[in-house]
Amino acid sequence: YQQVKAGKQLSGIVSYLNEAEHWRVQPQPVAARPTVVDINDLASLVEVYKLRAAILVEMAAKNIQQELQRTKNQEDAWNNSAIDLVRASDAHCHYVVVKLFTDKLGEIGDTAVHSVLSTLALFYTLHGITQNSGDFLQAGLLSVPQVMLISVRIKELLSQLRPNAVALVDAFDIHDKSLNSVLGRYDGNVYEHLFEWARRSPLNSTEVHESFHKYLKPLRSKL
Amino acid sequence: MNPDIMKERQNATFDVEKLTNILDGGPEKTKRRREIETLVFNDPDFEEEDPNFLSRSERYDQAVRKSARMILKMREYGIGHPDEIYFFKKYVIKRNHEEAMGLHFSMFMPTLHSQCDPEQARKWLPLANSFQVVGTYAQTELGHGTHLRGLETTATYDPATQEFVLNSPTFSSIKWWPGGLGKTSNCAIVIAQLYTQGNCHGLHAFIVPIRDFNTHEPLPGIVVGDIGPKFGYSEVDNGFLKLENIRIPRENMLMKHATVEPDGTYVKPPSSKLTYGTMVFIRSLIVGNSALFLAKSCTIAIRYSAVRHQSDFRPGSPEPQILDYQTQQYKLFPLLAMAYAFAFVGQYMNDTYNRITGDINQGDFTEMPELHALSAGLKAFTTWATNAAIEVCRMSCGGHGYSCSSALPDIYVGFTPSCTYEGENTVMMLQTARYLVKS
Repeated sequence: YQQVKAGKQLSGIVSYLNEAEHWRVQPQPVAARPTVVDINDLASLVEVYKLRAAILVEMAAKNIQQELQRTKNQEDAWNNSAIDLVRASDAHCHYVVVKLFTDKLGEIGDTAVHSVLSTLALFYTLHGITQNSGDFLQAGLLSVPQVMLISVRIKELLSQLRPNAVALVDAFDIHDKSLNSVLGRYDGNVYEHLFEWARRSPLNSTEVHESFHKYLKPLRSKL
Repeated sequence: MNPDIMKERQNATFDVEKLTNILDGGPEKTKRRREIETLVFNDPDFEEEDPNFLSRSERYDQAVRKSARMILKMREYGIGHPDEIYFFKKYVIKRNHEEAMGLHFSMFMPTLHSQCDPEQARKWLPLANSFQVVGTYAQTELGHGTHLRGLETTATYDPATQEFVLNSPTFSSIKWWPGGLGKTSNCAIVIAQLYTQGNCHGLHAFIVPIRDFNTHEPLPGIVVGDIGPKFGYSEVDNGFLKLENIRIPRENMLMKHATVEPDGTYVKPPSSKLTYGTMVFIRSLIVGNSALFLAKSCTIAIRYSAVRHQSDFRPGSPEPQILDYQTQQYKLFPLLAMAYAFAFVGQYMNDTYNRITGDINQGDFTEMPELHALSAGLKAFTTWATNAAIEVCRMSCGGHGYSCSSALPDIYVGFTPSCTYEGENTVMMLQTARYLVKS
């Protein structure tokens, strides 16, 4: 952020800080900022995540400046901005994850797989917005009606994903012996195997546990 | 097969095998992974007791037995490529914290490879490859962890005898937590503050024998043992190591980069960014591991939700599958989507690391700082999210999620340490923030 403020052109994953600087320089009040977002268009949504990250990085950096002026101490200024800094990092990572998921779709040739993964990517992206809607609303990146629209869209996507849920976990191809889970068995025969599993418990190695003779029986005789 | 789950598979709109190939990185990799899987799961030597039914000592014993057998089998089967070793171990060890000699492979050997000078490599690599030396990596201390510069263990050079004197000056300096340190290893790479000619040169790595190579008895001046029962990781002898002014020859300091001359003169390494690479590699593994643990948890919760029926939508109608409830979908589908997201992030970090390592070998360090900073945040972001997600999966299985038969308790206790080891998550996020603000 400091290099961007000094006019330097960045490269790599943080280059968005240059774009955000340009985006913010528009002489427009926040409220009037263009928030044309197609909530079904991943590219548009990735852009919103990018701006969210950039704005939170800027907020954290500005907070450090204010603290520096107040405390005149770099370490104190940094520590007093730590909450904003972690929040900025989190937003940055979230942008990277959403961007990489979206980029991956471009590598997938099979139409059916591309379709189900696109639904997953869209769902992950929209769900992330609803979980962090405060950031997006506070930054003026989305409007309240748009956030409500997203909540409706998420419910539609749940139904859309439902038929493929089991197939999507099957695709992880985790062998039953690796999973070591009665509930997660590939064949789904849970109840009979849960019963069989319980019977192997060491506590069942004897029908009567020795504690009965050591403690319960003597107890009875005394009462 | 359960009729419900059979019906689910018939409803799928895509070819599961094709998606598996994408996750593996191609059909060939899927094929080879399954070959190794079959090799392990059909081998009677790898049969094991369900650890849920074993005491801690029995679990540790089984883990050492499997590790020892795995080493012989890998040679027998000619498993040599790093990816194949990873798969083979994954299937033998199942839960990657179950490996008694885990740090020998993941930290001790890579550090020898990357930080031994040629002479040291000729001496130590054959010993480590033949398991005459079983090693671990002792960096964390009782009172110090993520903030490495706070480590107190000292290594003071004595030019008269050309030896380093290693010492744990306080209780808080005792090495603590390294896996395999308690009972398994006879050697440790110890990270200590280097002192020569009265000056401190910061942290350096030293090969420290801790047990007699034949009798396995602790050596004089070495106090070593298990740190005691933990939330999980029952198979691992996380240990402590107290060094009481023990002496090691000058040649035991790893000297590929920084060196100490016989007279005690310290020669600085060309770039401090050399250790970035190992950290980035470990973090990309952790991100990939987040995806794996999340995939396991979602597999269990979603398959069980397809099988389990509960309550009724319409009076008099049969109980529906739990997976048909919107609330169950809203708990599990975001985690399913996240598992795929993290799988692809893990692939990206691994590919980027390999590309940049190639650049470094040509002396180009330019991209490493960014990847180092980004990988810290991604490690924190993915492990925090996965840690919470495993618990959601467990609770989504109702009462049976609390039973060890679900495997979810074990998956949780096996995963949660990754929010702390290799850098506590909050510190990792602040490390990324420092880079972002400087950018």
